[in-house]
Amino acid sequence: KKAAFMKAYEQLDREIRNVFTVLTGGEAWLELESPDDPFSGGIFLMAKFPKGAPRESSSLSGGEKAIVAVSFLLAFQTIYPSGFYLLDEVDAALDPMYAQGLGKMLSDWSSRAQIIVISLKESVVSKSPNVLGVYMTAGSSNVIRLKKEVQVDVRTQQS
Amino acid sequence: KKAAFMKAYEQLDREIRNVFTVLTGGEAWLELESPDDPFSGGIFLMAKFPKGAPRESSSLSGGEKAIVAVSFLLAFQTIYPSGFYLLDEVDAALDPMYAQGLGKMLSDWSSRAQIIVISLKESVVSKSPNVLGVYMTAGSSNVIRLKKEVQVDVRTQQS
Amino acid sequence: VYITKLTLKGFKSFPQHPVSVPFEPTINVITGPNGSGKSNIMDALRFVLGENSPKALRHNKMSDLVHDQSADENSFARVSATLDNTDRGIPVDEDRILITRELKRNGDSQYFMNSRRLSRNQYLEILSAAHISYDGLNIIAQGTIQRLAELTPDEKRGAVEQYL
Amino acid sequence: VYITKLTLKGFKSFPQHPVSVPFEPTINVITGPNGSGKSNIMDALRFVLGENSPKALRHNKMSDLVHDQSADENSFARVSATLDNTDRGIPVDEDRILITRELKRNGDSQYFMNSRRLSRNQYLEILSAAHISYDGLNIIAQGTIQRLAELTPDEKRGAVEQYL
Ligand SMILES: Nc1ncnc2c1ncn2[C@@H]1O[C@H](COP(=O)(O)OP(=O)(O)OP(=O)(O)O)[C@@H](O)[C@H]1O
Ligand SMILES: Nc1ncnc2c1ncn2[C@@H]1O[C@H](COP(=O)(O)OP(=O)(O)OP(=O)(O)O)[C@@H](O)[C@H]1O
Ligand SMILES: [Mg+2]
Ligand SMILES: [Mg+2]
Repeated sequence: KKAAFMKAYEQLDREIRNVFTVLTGGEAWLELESPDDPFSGGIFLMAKFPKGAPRESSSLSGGEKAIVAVSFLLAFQTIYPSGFYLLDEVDAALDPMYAQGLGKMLSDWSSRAQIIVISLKESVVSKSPNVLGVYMTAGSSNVIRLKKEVQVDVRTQQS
Repeated sequence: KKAAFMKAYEQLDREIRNVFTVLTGGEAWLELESPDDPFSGGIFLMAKFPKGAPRESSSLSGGEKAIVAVSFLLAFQTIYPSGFYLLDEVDAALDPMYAQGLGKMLSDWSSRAQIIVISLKESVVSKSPNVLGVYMTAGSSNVIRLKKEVQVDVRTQQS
Repeated sequence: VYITKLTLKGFKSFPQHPVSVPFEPTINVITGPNGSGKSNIMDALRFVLGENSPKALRHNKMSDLVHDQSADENSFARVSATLDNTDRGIPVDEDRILITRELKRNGDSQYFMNSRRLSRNQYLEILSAAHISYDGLNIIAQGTIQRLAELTPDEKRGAVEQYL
Repeated sequence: VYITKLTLKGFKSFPQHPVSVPFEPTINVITGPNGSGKSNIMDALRFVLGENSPKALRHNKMSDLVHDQSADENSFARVSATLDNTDRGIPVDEDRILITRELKRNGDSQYFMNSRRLSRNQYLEILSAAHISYDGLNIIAQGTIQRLAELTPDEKRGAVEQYL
C-alpha cells in the first residue's frame, strides 16, 4: 500500500512540475507532511509564481489558485486517466496572459484526452478548432456549430 | 415598524427596476411572500432577462446572478446610502456585452458614490478615467497610476 | 472512451424537441451569452452519468429539471450521450455505446444502455470500469476550480489515496 | 465620506516601505496580473475599517498578515486611509480624517484617528455614524457577488430589516 502510494505520489509530483512550468514559467511541486509515514500526514501542494515567493496552494490569489488547480487536475491524468474533461469557465479569474496560456495548454492536452471547456474569453475561444455556440430564443436553449474561421463574437450568436 | 419597512421595500423595488432595466433591457422586481404581514415571510427577488422567463434570483445562471446581485446592491443605496463601494472582480462571470454594460453603469453611478472596482476586463478598464496598475517585483506589490489615454494592457504593468 | 454526441430533450432550458450537440475527440469550446444554457449542457452530462443530487444540478428537486415551459403533465426530460468505445474502456464489445437517462415529472428515472434498460446500479457499475463517474475530478462545475487548491493537506492526500 | 488615499506598509504582499494608493471621488479601476496584490488592497481597506477575522482576510491568524519577507522580529503592518469628510458624515469637525490601524507580530492591533489613539470600540462607533463598516453590503470580496442573489427570501428580508 505504501509502495503504491509513493509511486503515484512521485508520478503526480513529476507531472505537476511539468504542467505548471509550461503554464507559468514558475515552479510547483508536492511535499509530504510526514515523509516516513505518508498516511499519517497530508500532502502540501506548493507553488512559486514568477516574481513571487513559494507558497502553499491555499494562500494564493484567486487566479493563482485556478492555475495551480488546473495543473493538479491535468497531472492526475498520469495516475488515474480519464477519457474526457468537462471544465466550466475555469478561466474566469485568469488575467489575459494566463488565460491564453491555459487555452494553449488545453489544446496541447487534447491529444491525451477529450476536452470540453466552457469559456467566455476570446483568447480561449479563438484558439479552438471546434466551437459550439449556445443561445436562447423564446425561453429555450439552442446550439449551433461555429466553424473555426468564423470570427467568434460571444454575443452575435443571438442573431 | 411595518410602515418603515414597507416604505424601504417600495423604494428598493422601484430602484431595482430602474437599475436592472438599464443594465440588461429586461425587468427585475421584488415580491413579498406574505404581503399582509411582511415580517412573517421573505422577499423574492425576481428577474426576467431578455429572451428568458421570469425567475427567482437563486435559480439563474452564474452571470445572471452577478448582474441581479449588483442591481440589488446599487439599489440599496436609496435606503441605506454608503459613501463608497469596493467591488472585487464582480464582472468575472459576465459575457462581453454585460461586462461593458456594467462598466458603464458603474461610471454613471460614480456621481452618487465613490466606486473602487478591481477588474481584469479590458472593456471595464478602458472606460475608467482613473486606472491604478498593481504589479509584483521581488515578492512585493507596487502600485502605479495609469493615465486615462494609456492603452491599458493588464499584463504590461509588469514592465 | 470519449463523448461523440449529446442529445437533450426537455432538460432544464432545453426544449421538448431534441437538440443534439456534436463533440470532437480533441478540444471543444462551448461559448455564448450569459444565461443561454452552457452550464445546463454540463449539468446534462452529469445527469446522464448518474448525478442524483438535485442541488448539484442547481435545483431543489429532481422534477424541477424538466423544462418548465412544457406545461403538459406527461412531459419528461431525456438526455442521451453517444460514447466512443473503440478503446474498449467500457466492458461491452461495441465501438459505440449510447447511454440514456429519462426523468418523469414525478422524479423517477430510467436508465438505458444501447436501448436496453438497466438498473441504476448496473448502469453506474459498467461506466465506472472506464473510470467514468458523475463526480470525478475530471468534471469541474462553474465557480469551483479554486476549491481544488483550497483542499487541506489531508484532503489532498485523500484524493490521491482514493484513486489508487 | 469617501476615500482619498490608502497607505500600506508591511501589510500582506506590500513591502516595509510605505506604498500610497490615490483614489478619485468618482470611479477608480484597479487592474494588474494575477497575484500582483489587487485583492490585498481590498483586504487592507477592510483591515483599516476594523475587520478582525483573519479568515476574512484570507489567513489563519492575524500575525500572518504582516509581510512575510520582512524577517525582523519588530516588523509590523500598518494601513492608513485618508477620508474626505466635507459632508460631515463622520461626527468630527474636520474636512479630512486619517484613520490608521497597526498590527504587531504578536497579533495585537492599535487604532488611531487623526493621530489620536482610540480603543477599537470608539474607532468603530465613530465610523458607523457614517454607515461605514468593514462587513457592509457595499464591500464585495472576490468570488462572492453571486451570493447576494443566492440569499433565501428570509435572508433578503433580513438584509432590508437590518438597515432600517
Ligand atoms: N427547468 C428549467 N426550465 C427552463 N429553464 C431553466 C430550467 N432550469 C434552469 N433554467 C434556466 O436556464 C438558464 C440558463 O442557465 P445556464 O446556467 O446554463 O446558463 P449559462 O449559459 O451557463 O450562463 P452563464 O454564462 O451566466 O454561466 C437560466 O436562466 C435558468 O433560469
Ligand atoms: N503576509 C504575506 N506576505 C507576503 N505575501 C503575501 C502575504 N499574504 C498573501 N501574500 C501574497 O500576495 C499575493 C497577491 O495576492 P492577491 O490575492 O492580492 O492577488 P490579486 O492581484 O488579487 O490576484 P488575482 O487576480 O489572481 O485575484 C499572493 O500571491 C499571496 O500569496
Ligand atoms: Mg454557466
Ligand atoms: Mg484578487
